[in-house]
Amino acid sequence: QEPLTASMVAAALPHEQKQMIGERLYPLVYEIHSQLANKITGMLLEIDSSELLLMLESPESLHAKVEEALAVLQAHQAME
Amino acid sequence: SNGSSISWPPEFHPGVPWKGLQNIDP
Repeated sequence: QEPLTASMVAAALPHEQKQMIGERLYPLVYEIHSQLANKITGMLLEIDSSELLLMLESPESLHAKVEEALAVLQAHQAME
Repeated sequence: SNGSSISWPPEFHPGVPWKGLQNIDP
């Protein structure tokens, strides 16, 4: 699979951008947290596309955001 | 009420249009 570039994403429509990024992001999130990968990926997709692209290229940033999203998700579930 | 489920966040499933996209492009 070719790396997703900023220009590829910029050429896509807004709703396509998130889908393109999501397809790349999901396998990475799955490796970190397989059980909640669907929810965490959905949360991360609410982040700006430009920041998501940086996360795709930076495992450390991605890992940090996944942990952050996980904490928010758990807090949200605790309130339910 | 019964049968309530967590609707947030919109889950992403590979190959399936992401539900959260409804908020971006209605």
